[in-house]
Amino acid sequence: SAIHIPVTPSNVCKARRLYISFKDVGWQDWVIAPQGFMANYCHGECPFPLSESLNGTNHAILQTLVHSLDPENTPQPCCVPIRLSSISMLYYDNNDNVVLQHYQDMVVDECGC
Amino acid sequence: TNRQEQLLLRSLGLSERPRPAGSLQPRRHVPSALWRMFRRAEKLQALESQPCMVSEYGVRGNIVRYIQDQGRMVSGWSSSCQACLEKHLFFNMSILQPVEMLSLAHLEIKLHWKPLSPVQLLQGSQAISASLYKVIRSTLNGTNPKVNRRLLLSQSVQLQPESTSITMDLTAVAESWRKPGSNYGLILELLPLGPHPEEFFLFYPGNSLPLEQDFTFPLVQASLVAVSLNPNRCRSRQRR
Repeated sequence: SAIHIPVTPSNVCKARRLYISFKDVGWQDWVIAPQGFMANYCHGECPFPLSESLNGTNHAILQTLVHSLDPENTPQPCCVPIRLSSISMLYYDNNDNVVLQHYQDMVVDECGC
Repeated sequence: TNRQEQLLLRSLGLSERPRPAGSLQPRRHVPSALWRMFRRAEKLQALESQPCMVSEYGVRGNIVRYIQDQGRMVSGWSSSCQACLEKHLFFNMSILQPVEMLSLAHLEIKLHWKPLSPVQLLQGSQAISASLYKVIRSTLNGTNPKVNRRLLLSQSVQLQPESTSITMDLTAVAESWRKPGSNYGLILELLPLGPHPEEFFLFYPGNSLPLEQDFTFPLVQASLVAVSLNPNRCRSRQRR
C-alpha cells in the first residue's frame, strides 16, 4: 500500500511512504520479526531549475540544462534513492533454525535527482 | 509475482522461500539473546555505525544463526563406557552459503537436571565429567568407536538443579565441517562422578525422564551459534 503525500507547489522528487507488511506478501509463516517495515520509494519530477531541496547531482543539473535545450532527445533526470538504510530480520529457515540477518539498503531515507 | 518474489529472495540471500515446520510442530523458541540482538540492531540502524559487525560477539558478520542439534542419544549406558551417557551432536553446516565467511561458532550445551531423590535434593548439586569429542570418520560395525574420535574438551561440571551450561568456541571445527562429507558431528560423553555413580540415575535414553510426568524438556539441549559474513551484502562505508 502506498500513501501519497501531496507535495506543494508541484509533484517534485521526494521520498514517499510505503509500508511493506510481511503478512500482505504472505511471508508471515517464516518471518518472525519485524511484522513489516517502512520501505518508502522515490517519486516525482526533477524540473528545471533544480533547487537545492531536490538534492541534485552535478550531472543532473547538466542533464536538466541539456533537456531544456533538447527535450526530444534528452530526458529529465530521474528521481532515485540517494540515502538508504538497513533492516534486520529474524526468521526460521527450512531446518527450523532461528536466523538473524542484517540487510543493507532496504529503507529509502532520501531521494534526489 | 512468483518471479519477482524469487528475485527478491535471492537478493536476500535465500535460494527459496523458507518452509519451516509450521503448524505441524510447535515453533522453535526464539533464543532471548537473538531477540536482544534484534532489538539492538533496530535501534542502531539509523546510525549504521558498524554495519557488518556483530558487537555482541565482537566479530564481523551480518548473519547470526542458532543452529539446532540434529544428533540423537547414542545410548543410555553405552558399551564403551558402562556408567556414562553418550549423545551424538550434529549441526548442519551446509545451510551456510559458500560465499559466507564463518566468523564464529559458539557451542552451548544445556544440561537440565532435576534431583530424583531427597538425598540429591539436599546435596544441591552433582558433579559430572563432561567430555566432548570430534568424530573424525564414521565407525564400522564391530570396531571401537573411540578410535575415530578426537578429544576437544574435558571438564568436570557441577550440575545445578534445573539447568547447567557448557560452552565452547568451535569456530575452527565448524569451519572444517563446511567441507562436503567431513561433518560427522561430535560426541558428548557425560559421566557421573562420586563414590556411587550407578546410584545417580540421571540420564535415560530418548532425551526425557519417563518417571517424571512434568519433566518434559530435553535433558541435553545443544545449539551452535554461528556468525557469518556475506561480503556481497556488506558494502564499505562511503567516503565523504
